[in-house]
Amino acid sequence: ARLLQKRNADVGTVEVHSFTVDCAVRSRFARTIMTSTAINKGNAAREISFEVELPKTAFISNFSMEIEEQVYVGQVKEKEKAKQQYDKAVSAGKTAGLVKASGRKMEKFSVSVNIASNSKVTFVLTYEELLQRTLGQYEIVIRVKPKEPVQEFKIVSNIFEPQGISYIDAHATFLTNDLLPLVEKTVTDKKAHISFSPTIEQQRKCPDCPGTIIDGDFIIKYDVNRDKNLGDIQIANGYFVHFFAPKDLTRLPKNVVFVIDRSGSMSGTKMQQTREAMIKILEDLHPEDHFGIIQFDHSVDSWRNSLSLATEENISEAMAYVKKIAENGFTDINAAVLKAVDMLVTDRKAKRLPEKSMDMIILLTDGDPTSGETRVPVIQQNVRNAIGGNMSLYGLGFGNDVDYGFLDVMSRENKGLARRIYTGADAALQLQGFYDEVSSPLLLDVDLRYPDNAVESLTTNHFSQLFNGSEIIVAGRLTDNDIDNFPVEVYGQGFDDFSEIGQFSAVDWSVMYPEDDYIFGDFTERLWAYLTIQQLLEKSKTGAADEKANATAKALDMSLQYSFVTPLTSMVVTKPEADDSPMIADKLTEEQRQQAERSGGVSHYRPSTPPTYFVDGD
Amino acid sequence: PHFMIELPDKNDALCFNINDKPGTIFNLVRDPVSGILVNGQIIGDKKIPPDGVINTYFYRFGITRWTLGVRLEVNTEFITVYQGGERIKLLWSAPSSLKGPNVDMVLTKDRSLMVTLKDSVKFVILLHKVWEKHPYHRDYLGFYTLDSHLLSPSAHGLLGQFYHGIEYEVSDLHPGEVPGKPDATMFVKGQQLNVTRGWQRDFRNDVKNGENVPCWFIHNNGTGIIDGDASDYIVSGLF
Repeated sequence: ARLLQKRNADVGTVEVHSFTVDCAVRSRFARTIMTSTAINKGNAAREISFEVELPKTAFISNFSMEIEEQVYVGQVKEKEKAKQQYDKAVSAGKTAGLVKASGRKMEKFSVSVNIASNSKVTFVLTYEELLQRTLGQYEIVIRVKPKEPVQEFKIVSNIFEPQGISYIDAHATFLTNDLLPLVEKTVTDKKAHISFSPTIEQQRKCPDCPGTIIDGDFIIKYDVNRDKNLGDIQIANGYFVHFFAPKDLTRLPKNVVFVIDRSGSMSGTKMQQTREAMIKILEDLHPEDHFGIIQFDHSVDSWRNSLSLATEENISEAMAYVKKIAENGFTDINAAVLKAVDMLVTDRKAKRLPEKSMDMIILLTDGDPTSGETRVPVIQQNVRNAIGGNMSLYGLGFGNDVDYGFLDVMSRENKGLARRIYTGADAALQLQGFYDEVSSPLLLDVDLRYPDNAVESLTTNHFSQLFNGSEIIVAGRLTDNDIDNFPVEVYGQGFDDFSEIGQFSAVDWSVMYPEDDYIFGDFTERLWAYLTIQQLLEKSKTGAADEKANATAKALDMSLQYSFVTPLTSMVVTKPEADDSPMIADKLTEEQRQQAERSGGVSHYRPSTPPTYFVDGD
Repeated sequence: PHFMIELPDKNDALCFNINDKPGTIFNLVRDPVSGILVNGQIIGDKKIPPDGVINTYFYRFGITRWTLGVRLEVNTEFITVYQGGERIKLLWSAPSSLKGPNVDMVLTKDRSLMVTLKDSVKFVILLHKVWEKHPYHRDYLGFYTLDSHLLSPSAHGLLGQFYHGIEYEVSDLHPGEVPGKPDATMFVKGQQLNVTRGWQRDFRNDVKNGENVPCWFIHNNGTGIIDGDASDYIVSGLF
């Protein structure tokens, strides 16, 4: 992203005065405000652009431009209406210009505007996201790439976690030894303040030379205390949120079948990286786990006909097998996944697997189904019927050609999730990273229960599994705002079955944060809204047609109500230039990234008797 | 290589040879509407035969349906198929069949490859295996269009231009240079050509001996029967 770069050649006439990032986190819910001010010191009008990057998981919630004391504010509208209304700006089926994909984790927001001579412009972008706990920590990524040193450059983050912060770390990819001391970190039990504010001279690569060393990610990682097994409930302004991630639970053994696509398109680096990742993953299997390996192209082969215990000997043999996987052929996903399901079902029936254990399939593929059953809905139905809710399916889509939408739906329908593995030198690490996330199941069928008469509009409160290092979050609206004792029950199946009942009370924020009690304001409500919209968007992809339509309609309503730019809404930004079309900011989806890669064909029907035309030699 | 245009409605056939330097690539079919492209590269004998005539044959075909991202390369050793970003390599020595959303293939070991490109064209490629130690000849391929009725009227190429049929008349049959192969005058495309009644072989049913198919042979690289001349169909690459 380029911050306030000039598009015109006469450098020096536009001065970027300030760039500040203010990130406030209240109980995992982060609101980030990026503000930048520039002045056109030239004699003529200049186009100034504002380009920043935000995490893919974030929703833009506000954008404004202030020019000559006039403020232009972006308005969130239903995407379809925005399209109809501003046809010039948004061509059908395509995302508009303001938001573009940028790398794996981020998307780019950019806007440009003409500024009169000696005028000032201030851009303010706000986005919000619920931080997800992964491998035992939350991560805030702030990407900064100013093109030139900025007079006032500042990153500030204030984190408020009522459970208490167990550790926090801040670093940046661009930090040098000179800049390192500029990262200021103040941590008390429940609050952390992190700031980074280099002077214009400190931003320079060298004295008097152009360019800046500030170019990369500023990353904050932290975790919170987990004193109660039942988790923590926070109540604010009529909404509650429950964070559940008990510690010290014994992990469940897992029975995992790796289903590896070896079709022709995996040739070369992808296949090599898959082999490398599988070797590492096999090394990391717990001794009480069972595992199987299936490789497929247009035919399906399995290492062994049933799962094997992860003994040293078996792992060693599996590694030798994995090393020999060679690419060839088309992609018969249907047959391969059904084979994996069959292996697990057969072994369960034969009691070869521990009773208390989790069954999962990890499918790694890089392409569309191109062999055997190729109709995506039929494959999804076949897999859904075969699995019957008894195991989890994780779909790892390798590269850009994969039908991510297909994998996403199929995984969600079977208690799992899909993840894209990006082609690159670190693809093997990405595979291992994903495996690490799901390698340690703690609980299955987790139920979080709240009094029916006290809560409404509850987010999902049943979860198929809880993995070590992750966290379950449930939020809802309270019907009684003055609730004194809030009873909570949590049940789950684990190595030792989990059953906890407890009561929570509303915290007096003015006591916990005497100087900052105001900061919680609408955060809990917006966290609830964010989570509800996310889950509705997921529901809108699976299930019956009327359920999908209902979920979509509700998600749209809430996106509009809370002013979130989601895949169903667009933000319309009206520029001061009267003749110009307004600009539209959309939310990107993985499917949209894939869409452009698809192509279709046409054919012409011309009946005739088919003679033979040939060329040969003799 | 010899080209054969069967015209069942007329109960007749046309044939011609196209030769050029070994390595030349010719366009056989190009249909911009369905996105079909078939190119073939010729190869010569191992060395100049005693009669001094270097025969050329097709030994490599490149087949693309670019609208669906399908691409096949067929040579005398193996077949490579690219589809949806995937690549598959098949050896002539291993029988196999593949069924995909856009292309179906049936490979008969060391003999033929039947290819159906969805909603467009069906063809078979024959492999002619020659004794490895033959002093002059080497393996070569034949390309037979079995069904082209779904291709558009815009289809062209050395074979493709005949997919829409061709109108001609033959008269003035008279003895030619070779006994049993009379010459005649053919009126086609506004021209008058001297043609010879002969035969060419269709190897589909008998890959070793072939079956003789009587046809009107057009001399000089098919000049007069094809649009333009043979050099107009030379392309720079297989795809």
